[in-house]
Amino acid sequence: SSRPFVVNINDLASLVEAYKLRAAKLVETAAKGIQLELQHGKRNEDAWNNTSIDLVRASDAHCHYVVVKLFAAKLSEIGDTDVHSVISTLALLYALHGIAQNSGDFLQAGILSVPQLSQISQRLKGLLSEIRPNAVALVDAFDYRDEMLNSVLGRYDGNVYEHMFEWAKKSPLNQTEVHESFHKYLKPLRSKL
Amino acid sequence: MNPDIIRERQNATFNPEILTNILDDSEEKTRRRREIESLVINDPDFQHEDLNFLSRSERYDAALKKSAQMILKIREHGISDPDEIYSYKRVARGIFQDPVGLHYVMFLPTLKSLGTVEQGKKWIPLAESFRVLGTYAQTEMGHGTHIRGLETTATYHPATQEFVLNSPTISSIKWWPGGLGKTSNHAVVLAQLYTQGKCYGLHAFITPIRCMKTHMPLPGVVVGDIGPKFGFDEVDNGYLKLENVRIPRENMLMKYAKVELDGTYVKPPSDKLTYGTMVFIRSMIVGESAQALSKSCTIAIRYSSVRHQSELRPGEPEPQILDYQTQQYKLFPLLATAYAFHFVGQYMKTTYLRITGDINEGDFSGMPELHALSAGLKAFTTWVANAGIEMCRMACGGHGYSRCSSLPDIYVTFTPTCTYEGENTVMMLQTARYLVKSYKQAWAGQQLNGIMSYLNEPQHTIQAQSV
Repeated sequence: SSRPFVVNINDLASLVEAYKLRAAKLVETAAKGIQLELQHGKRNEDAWNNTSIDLVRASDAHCHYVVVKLFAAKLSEIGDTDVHSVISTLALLYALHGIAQNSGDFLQAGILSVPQLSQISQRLKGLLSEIRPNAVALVDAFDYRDEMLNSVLGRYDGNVYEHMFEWAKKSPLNQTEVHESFHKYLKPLRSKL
Repeated sequence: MNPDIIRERQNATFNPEILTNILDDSEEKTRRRREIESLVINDPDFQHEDLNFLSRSERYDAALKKSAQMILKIREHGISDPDEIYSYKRVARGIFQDPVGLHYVMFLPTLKSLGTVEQGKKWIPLAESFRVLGTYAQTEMGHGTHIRGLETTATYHPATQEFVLNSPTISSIKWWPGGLGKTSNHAVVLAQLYTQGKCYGLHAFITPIRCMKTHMPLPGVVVGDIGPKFGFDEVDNGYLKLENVRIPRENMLMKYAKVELDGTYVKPPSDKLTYGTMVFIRSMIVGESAQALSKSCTIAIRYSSVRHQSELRPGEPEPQILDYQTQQYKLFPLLATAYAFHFVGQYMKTTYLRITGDINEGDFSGMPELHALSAGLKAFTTWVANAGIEMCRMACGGHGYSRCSSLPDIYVTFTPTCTYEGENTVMMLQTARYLVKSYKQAWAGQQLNGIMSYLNEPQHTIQAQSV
């Protein structure tokens, strides 16, 4: 066995390694699960079906590893130091949040310890504060024109309330001050009661 | 401009424009994309009533009108680069879904990827001039992701050199394809091929369904709209029942598999090729996940910066809701995910183009990995994005529920990605099949390449770091 691997939760490369180990572990678990079913005399198809929950988890972990790996790789292509800094923070947040959401996998595989998970939880809160001043600029960078977003809440100018009122007034139900159904149903109802 | 949002932009520690260029792949592409978007936004022909205030029939009508305009104007402007066409349509469509969408996303690519040169010469000009308006009819009422279970049959008759297409059961009726109900006059129909008394599995057949003059359904064709859905109101997802419809032998797409005049079947080099179109779509869906999530994050984060609520510190004015840690914890990991998926979408696009280039050179070695990766990432990213859009809607409180927020539209338009083009759990199991196969190869000492090589690495003895 190779040298012991120690996860450094502030280092993205180390976190990519942790995701890789988690994926490898879950693939191994699923493959050995099938093996065990076969050893118990199950047919291939039944062995596969009886292990399918583990198989889905293994694929999910594999895809998660691919996403974290590609996110980390992208950073090396970003030259501007300010942009690199804010995207690195996002990448760290993505990786740590994923670990927090799937902590059982990392604990069960012995990749992380309970104290490390507490550390990660603290680090996550710190990252939220770091991202806070850049949140609006980060969504501005997606560069969706208002006409594409088509959202009163997401307007570039932030003037939500005025435009929400204008939007509501255009609703077909407001084409007449009194909707025709008043005369058809409510008025007759009153005269009968 | 709302003063809060002005301040937010002043606080930023980086230049968003540089990041936009990175997302577009270059400054020049950003410039060009904006130029194309302005063509649409400044075009009065594309102005229309707010879709939210239209009935379903009016939405379909408005959508078809817009589709027709889009096609003509793209030609008028001489836009031919696929990315630029995509940019034009993306802003022209807005929250619309395009009733003619499958014509260019599935019908045309299938003609090109599965048709012979002669078939291409005949059908592609007809399709590109919209005389032939096609869709892709694979899914049936009783069969979806498990496509080997499809029941529609195509039986070859050497005497007439025709295929007879038939929907043998109620569950075999083609169900869901976009544009099938009222718009298309042709469909690529996936059917079980029978020739010389034997079944050779799924193959693709160009099937006329409506008269090219009157647009009436052809004899033996029962076609229509499947009715209202959760979303996609402006798309005529349709049904197609084939009652012994005869089509000429030349209508079977025979770039790979063939049926000779006498009915002899010639095998394709790889049974994964029918998957080609699906792998393309799945690779593109990863980008769609990024787009849906980034739009939702844009809406929720901008709104959270102008919305003030409650009291963080006694006596102080109501703070922006984006200052609450719980709001940040809802939205910022999703924002990071949107960026992650955008980069993965870029990777999938380049990988797809590389591997399909190899396939055209006769090298199919990359197909299994691409097939497995596109299936898994399609499932992974759509599940996460689907939940993320809902999280963004709820993070906007009551106003997120109003159609004016656009979040309901984004949700109902995006959520079918979890079940179409391969139901997600089945996709994950398809990826798992490849993972287990790779694991066994690694276990047997075979060196894996590409992303799978991590299964060759010895399992680290892991020493969880003491804090």
